[in-house]
Amino acid sequence: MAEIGKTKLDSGWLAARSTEIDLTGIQLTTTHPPAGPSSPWMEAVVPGTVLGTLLKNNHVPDPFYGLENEAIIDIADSGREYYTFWFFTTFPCKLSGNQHVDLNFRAINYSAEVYLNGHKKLLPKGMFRRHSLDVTDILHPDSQNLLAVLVYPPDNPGTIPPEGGQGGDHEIGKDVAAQYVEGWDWMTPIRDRNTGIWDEVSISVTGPVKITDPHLVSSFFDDYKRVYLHTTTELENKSAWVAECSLSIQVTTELEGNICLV
Amino acid sequence: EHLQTQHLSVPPSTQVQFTFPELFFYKPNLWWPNGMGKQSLYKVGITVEVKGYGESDSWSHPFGFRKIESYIDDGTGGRLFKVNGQPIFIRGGNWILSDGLLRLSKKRYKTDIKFHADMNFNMIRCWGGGLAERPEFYHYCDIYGLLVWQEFWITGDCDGRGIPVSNPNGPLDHDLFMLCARDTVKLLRNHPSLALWVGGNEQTPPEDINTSLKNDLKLHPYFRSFNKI
Repeated sequence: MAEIGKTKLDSGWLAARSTEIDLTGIQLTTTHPPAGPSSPWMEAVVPGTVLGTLLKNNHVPDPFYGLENEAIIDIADSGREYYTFWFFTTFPCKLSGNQHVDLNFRAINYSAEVYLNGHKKLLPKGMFRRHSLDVTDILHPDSQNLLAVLVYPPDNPGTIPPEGGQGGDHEIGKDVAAQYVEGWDWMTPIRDRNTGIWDEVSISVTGPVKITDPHLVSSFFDDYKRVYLHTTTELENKSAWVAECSLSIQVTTELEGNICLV
Repeated sequence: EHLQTQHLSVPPSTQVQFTFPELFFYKPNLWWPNGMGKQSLYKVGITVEVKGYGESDSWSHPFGFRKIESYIDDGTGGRLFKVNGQPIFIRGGNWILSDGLLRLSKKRYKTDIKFHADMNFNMIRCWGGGLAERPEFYHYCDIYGLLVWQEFWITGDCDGRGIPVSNPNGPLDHDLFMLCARDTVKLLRNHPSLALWVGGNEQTPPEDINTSLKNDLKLHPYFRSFNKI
C-alpha cells in the first residue's frame, strides 16, 4: 500500500534532444526505454531547463563566464526543435484498493507531451500553471513505471537584434512566459528561453477523497484582539460512490523542534 | 480550541467546495515584517477521513495572522502600506530570479532572502519580466519577514511601450494569461509575506486582462461585511 502524500520525482532523470531520438513516446515507455546515460541520452537536471542539463553534461560552456554565452547557439538560429527535449525517468508505485495517484508538474516551459507506460497525455501551453494528471489506472502495480516527457520551447522565442536591447524583438511577449529570456539592458539572452521542466515533479497518493487548494483568510476586530481564521477548500471524490467524510482543521504553534502547542 | 471537525458527504466523481465555520482566536501572535516584530507562524493542518477507508488526504501550511493594507496617497501619489494597522516605511529591492538557468534551490532562496533581511529590507519586488516566484521563495519571505510585491508577466518593453512598439495588446492568448494568473494566485495566496499583486512592470495590462485581475483579486464581499459578534 503506497503511503498517503506527495513524493517528488527529482532524481534519475535522463534527457535527449528530440531530433536525435527516432522512437515515439509510446515506444520509449513500453518496448524501448533508454538503458541509461549513453548517447544520445544524458543525465538530466529536473527540475531545471534544457540548458541546465546541457551545461551539467558539458555540452555547452558555462554562459555565466566571460563571453561564453556567445558560444551557445541561440534558439532563433537553431530552430525550436534544437531545444525540444525528451526527459525520461522511472518510478515505483504500488497502490492498495481505492487509492488514487496524481502525477503533478508544478511548472513546465512551455508545453509538453507526457507518456506514461504507453499512454499519452498533453500538458497545455503556459509557463506559469500547474498540471495534475490522474494516472491511477495506467500504473504498473508490480514493476517500475516508465515516464517520458517531450518538452517544447515557447511558441514565440523571438530573435535577438544585433544591438540587443530590452526584450530583444519582444516576440516572447506574445506568450505567457518570462520575458527576460530575450535579454535586457542588464543581461544577455538565455539561448533556450528557459525551456524545460523548470519546477517540481511529484506523484501524490490519496484515498478516495483529495484535498485541493485550501484558502486561508484571517479577519481582525477589536484592535487585533478578536481574530478569525476562515478556511475554504476544494474536495474531490474520485471514487464511484458517496464518500462520508470527516474533515478536520487544526491550528498549532510549532515551537522549537517538534514540540507543538495545541 | 483550535481543532474542529465537520462532517459532509461528497457525491461520487464530484468536486465540491467546503468552508469551515471560522475559527476564533483571542490575541493570536501576529506576523510582522522584518524590523517591526516577530514573524509568528502557525501550522494549519487539514485532514479528510473517509468512512470505511480511514485518512484519505492531508494538507498543511505555515500561516501568519496579519492584515496588509495599501493605497495611493493623494499628496505624494505614492503607495502607502500598513501592516496590522501600523504604517510601514518600505525599504525594498528588485528581484528578477535566482539563476538564469532556473537552478532554483531552497538553500539559494534561504541565503538570498536572509541577505535581504540582513540588509534591513522589508520588501522584495518580483519584476514582471521574471517569474511568478515559487513557494520556496515565499516560504523564506514568510520566515524572514520580507513583504512581496509580485508582478504578472507584462513589461512595458514587450507589451506596447518598446522601441519599436510591440504587442500593444499583450500576449496573444488572454484566456491563457488569466488561467495562469488564477492558478498562480491559488499556488501562492496563503503566504503571509504576499503583500501586493501588480499587473505588470511600467505598463498596465490590456483592458480585459486588467479588469479580470482586479475583479478576481478584490477582497471577497463576505469579508467586508463579516463581523461576528
